[in-house]
Amino acid sequence: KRHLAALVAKNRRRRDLSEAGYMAFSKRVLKWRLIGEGYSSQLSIEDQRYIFRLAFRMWSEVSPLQFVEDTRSPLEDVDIRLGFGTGRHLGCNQRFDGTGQEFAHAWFLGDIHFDDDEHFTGPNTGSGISLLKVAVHEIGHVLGLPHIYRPGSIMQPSYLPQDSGFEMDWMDRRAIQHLYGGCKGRFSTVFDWIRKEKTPYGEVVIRFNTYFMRDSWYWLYENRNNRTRFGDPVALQIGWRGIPADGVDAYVHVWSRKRDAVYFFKGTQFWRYDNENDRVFRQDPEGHRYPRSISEGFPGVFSPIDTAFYDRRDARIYFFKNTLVYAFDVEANSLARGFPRSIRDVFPAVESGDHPDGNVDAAYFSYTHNTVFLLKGTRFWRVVGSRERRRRPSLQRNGLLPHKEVDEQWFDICNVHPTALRL
Amino acid sequence: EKVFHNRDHSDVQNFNSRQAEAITDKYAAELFLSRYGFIKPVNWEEIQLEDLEPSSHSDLLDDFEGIIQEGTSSHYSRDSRVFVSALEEFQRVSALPVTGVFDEATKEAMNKPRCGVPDKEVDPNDPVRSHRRRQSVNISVDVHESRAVRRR
Repeated sequence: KRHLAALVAKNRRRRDLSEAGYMAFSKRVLKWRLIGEGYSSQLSIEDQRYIFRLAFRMWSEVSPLQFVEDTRSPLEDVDIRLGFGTGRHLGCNQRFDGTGQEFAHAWFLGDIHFDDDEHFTGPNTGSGISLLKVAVHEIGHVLGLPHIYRPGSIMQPSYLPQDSGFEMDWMDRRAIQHLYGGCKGRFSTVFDWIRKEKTPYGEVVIRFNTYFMRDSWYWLYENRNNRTRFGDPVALQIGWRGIPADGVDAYVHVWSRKRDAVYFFKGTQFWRYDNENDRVFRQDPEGHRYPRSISEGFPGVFSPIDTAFYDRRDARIYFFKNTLVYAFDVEANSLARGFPRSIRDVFPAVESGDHPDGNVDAAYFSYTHNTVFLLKGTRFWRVVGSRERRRRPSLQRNGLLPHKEVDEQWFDICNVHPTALRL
Repeated sequence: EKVFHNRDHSDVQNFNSRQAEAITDKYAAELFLSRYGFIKPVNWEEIQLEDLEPSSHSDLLDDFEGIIQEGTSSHYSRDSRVFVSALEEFQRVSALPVTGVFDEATKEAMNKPRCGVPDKEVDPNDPVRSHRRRQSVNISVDVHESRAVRRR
C-alpha cells in the first residue's frame, strides 16, 4: 500500500491540462507493462502481451500518442500498468465480482485491471470476451475518455460481442483528438498510385490509391472514408520493394499516350518502379539500369531535390529545389525554356504573404480533388485550377490559395512507436 | 491451473470461479445504479486514492450496502423518485424503453458484461473540483469516512 501511495503521488504529476484544457497525459510517449503478478491464467503470456501491444497500437493509429512496452524500468516509471486478478486483486480496493457483469476497470493513474474470472479470448475467437476489445476500451479510460453511449463507440460501457474486426470509428477518433490534438508531421512525399485492373468481364479499368510517405514508413489514405487504412503505417520496404528504406524525396508518374513510367527520387539518384512485379527495376525495358543519377536522367535538374510532380496538362515534370522550380519537358528531354524560375513566380500567392516560400516537402496531384497541392511542414496550399478560375476569373493560373492544416484535410495520419511497427 | 484440453485454451473450465451475483430485484438494481453513478455521480478517482491507507481499506460494495441499510434513509428508498429517475436514466442511455420500472429488459441489460468504471462521474475537469472534493461527493463517501473514523 505504501508503494502504491508513492506511485499515486508520482503519477499525479504526469497529468496536466491538455491543449483543450482537459486532464490528460502531458507527454506523448507512454510506457506500459503487463505486470508479472497479474498474468491471466487463460492465455499464454505472449498472447496477452501481443494483444495489449495491438490495443495500444490501435490508439496510436488515431492519436498523437505513442506507446512502448517497458519491461525493465522500475515500476513507478511505467505510465500504464495492466494486470489480471480475481475478487480482491493487485492491491485494488474495487473487488471483482466473479464471472459475469464487471469484466475490467481502469484508473486515471494508469492501472488497468481485468477480471480473470471472465472468459477472455484472443482476437477472432468466436466465444468469450475479446480481450483486445476490452483492452482498447480500458486504455481509452486511462487516456481520459469517459463512457460514451453512442452505438458503435468503443467506449460503450457494456460489452458487445466483437464484429469480425472492430475499429475506432470517426467519433471515437475525434473524441481522443479533442484531448490530445490531431496528428501532425512533415511528409516525404504524397502521391496517387495508378493501377490497372481487369474486371471479371475482361475490361481494363484504371484505379488509384493515395499514399502518404514519411521517412521509412507509409500510409494508404482512403479518401472515401476520410482516414488511413486500418493497421497503417507500414514499413516502406514491405510495400515498396527496392526503394531506399529510409525514405524518398519525390514520386513522379509520367503518364501520357506514349509513356507510362513511375519514378522515385532520393538524393542524387532515382529509381523506376515496376508495377507489374511490384518492385524497382534493376534494368528497365529501355535498357537503363537503376538507380540512375538524376542529372543523367533529367539533364539540367540539380539534385538533391525537395519534391516533384508530373503535370499532364503540359507534359512537364516540375522539380522543386529550395526556392526554385525546374520544369522538365519530358518529350524534349530537357528543361523547359525560362527555367529554373522562382517558386513565387511559377506559383504566386493568391493572398499576399501566404506562401511556402520554397523548400516544399511534397507536391501532390490528387485525382480525388483534381488539383495539385503543395505541402510544407504541417500546412498545405492548394494550386488554383480551372475550377477555381471559372468561379473567380481574376485568380492567377497556378496561384496558391491560402494555406490550411494538413490534418484538416487528410485525417489520422498518425505515427506509431517504432517498436510497434511490427507486432 | 484452470483445466483445459485445447491448444488455444478455448475450452478452459472455471470449476471454482465465482459467479457474479445476478441483479434480480430492485435492491440489487439500486446498488447497481448507485455503483455506476446513476443515483449520484461517483468520484471515481477519489475512491481509488482514499483507500490506500491500510486502516481505511474497505469494500466499496459494502459501503453501498451500508448506504442503503444505515441510514441517511431520507435520501432514497426503493420506491423513491430518485431511484425511478436513476432507473430511467439508465434505460435511456442503454437504448431501452424508458419505463421507470425494473422490467425484464432492464434486468437483462444490468446483467450484461460491462466495464467497472462508473458511467456518471464527478467531472474531473471541474476547475473547482479540488476545493469541493469533500463536499460534493455523495453519501457513499460520507458514510465511508464515518466508518473509517469509527474503525480508527
